[in-house]
Amino acid sequence: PTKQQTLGKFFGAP
Amino acid sequence: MLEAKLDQASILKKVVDAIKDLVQDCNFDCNDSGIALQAMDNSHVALVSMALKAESFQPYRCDRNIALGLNLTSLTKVLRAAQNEDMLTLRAEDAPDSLNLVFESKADDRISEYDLKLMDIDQEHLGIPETEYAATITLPSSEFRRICTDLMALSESVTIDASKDGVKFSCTGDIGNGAVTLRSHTNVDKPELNVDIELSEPVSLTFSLKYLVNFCKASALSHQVKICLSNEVPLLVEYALENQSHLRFYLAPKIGD
Repeated sequence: PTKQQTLGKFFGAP
Repeated sequence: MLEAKLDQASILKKVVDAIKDLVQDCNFDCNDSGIALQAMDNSHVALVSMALKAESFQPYRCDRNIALGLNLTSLTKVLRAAQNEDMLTLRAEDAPDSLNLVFESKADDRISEYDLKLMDIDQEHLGIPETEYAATITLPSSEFRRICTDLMALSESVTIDASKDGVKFSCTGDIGNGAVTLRSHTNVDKPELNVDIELSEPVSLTFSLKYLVNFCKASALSHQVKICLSNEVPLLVEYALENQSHLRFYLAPKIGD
């Protein structure tokens, strides 16, 4: 089973 | 003020068409280097990053940074009034409440002009780190679209495996399994059909096909698409335009618990 990640986990606030 | 003229309205029509189902309201950020957009979809799984460089316009003028808050459904309605071959001029004041669009036919003396109301959009900007991807695959955009739509008939997700043997797109669904494997391939007569795989280490990642199929609406912009992967980071799908302009999509992976 895989879980959809969101982008916030990878891309931070600039 | 902003004044930006495209020789062909089709560029903006295709860009907006490719992203309007992912993002509804977004800012077109205009400065002296061009017009940029960064927006995430509502679920924060996918991100669109567009850059139309000043060189893609002739002329291009933007004295101050201007954010054009646009509803893409509304923009689509106005752009429908432009023929693909029309010249398109965007104009806005420094603190605009509307965007002026002029479409000029090259064949006759027809000029049409529209004013589109703007909105205040408080947009969340993400910092996208510079990434050295482990695998960069360049392939015909029509081939990528075909793979994604074919596999979506079987499954919600696709696993992309890039290795020295090639790149394999595979899926598992209720009715069965499917897989498409591509190897590097050079077509001297038709370079737009080339497949190029650059690999520094093997990669295996799983993504939602629903989003990938959505990205493929940009296929009309470019014969080739570049997909960049590294383990456990978002996928980059890039459609290159002339003059270093581009339309990029990022997609967060699906990762095992």
